[in-house]
Amino acid sequence: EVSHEAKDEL
Amino acid sequence: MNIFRLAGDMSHLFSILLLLLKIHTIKSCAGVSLKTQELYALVFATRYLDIFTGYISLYNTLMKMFFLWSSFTIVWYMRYHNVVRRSYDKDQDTFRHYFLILPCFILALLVHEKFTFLEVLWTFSLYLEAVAILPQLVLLQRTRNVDNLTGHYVFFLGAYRSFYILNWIYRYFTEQNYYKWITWISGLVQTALYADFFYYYVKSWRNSERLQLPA
Repeated sequence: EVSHEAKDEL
Repeated sequence: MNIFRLAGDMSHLFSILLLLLKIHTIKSCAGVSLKTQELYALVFATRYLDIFTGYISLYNTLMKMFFLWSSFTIVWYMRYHNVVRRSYDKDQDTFRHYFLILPCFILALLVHEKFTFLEVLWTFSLYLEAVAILPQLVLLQRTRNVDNLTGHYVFFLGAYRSFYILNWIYRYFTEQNYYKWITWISGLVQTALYADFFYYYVKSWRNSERLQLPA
């Protein structure tokens, strides 16, 4: 899963 | 991506499509708050700046472009389209939404994850989105009989963040050290503001009567 940092949510 | 987040994004997309349908087909924006639409345009403009700096997925980019395009299009329709703008009840949509923008910006300057330009704007957009629905809810209380499309629009807009809360719970339990206090608290506040609307919306649906919010 994407790390905590990246803003993968809209 | 999990089912809750997908449901949330689809609910959000659907709410905007409902509003675009209403405005584009019957050329009416009766019962819709221009102030809420302006706040949402500002939310997306300050949150989706990262489509220029990074790439996460095609889905992510396409959705952000749609949200940006649709929010500004709706504001344009309600301000300048000479048929649509006539159905905008300006004298009822009086919530001073500018009083929401400054406190959210100041709060973002004080409470954020990193003090960088993009991060502060991103945090600002979260705080602003939490309260952006207020002018619309106030307008619904004033316009006695709410038309179905507007009611459904607000319902799915509220439902999207509720699904996101389920998504955050799911990710908290399935991913290592996944936490986003600022996002979570903003999302809870945002959803809490809909509680009263949800109650009357479900009640009107079950009694199959028109949606009416108490003044």
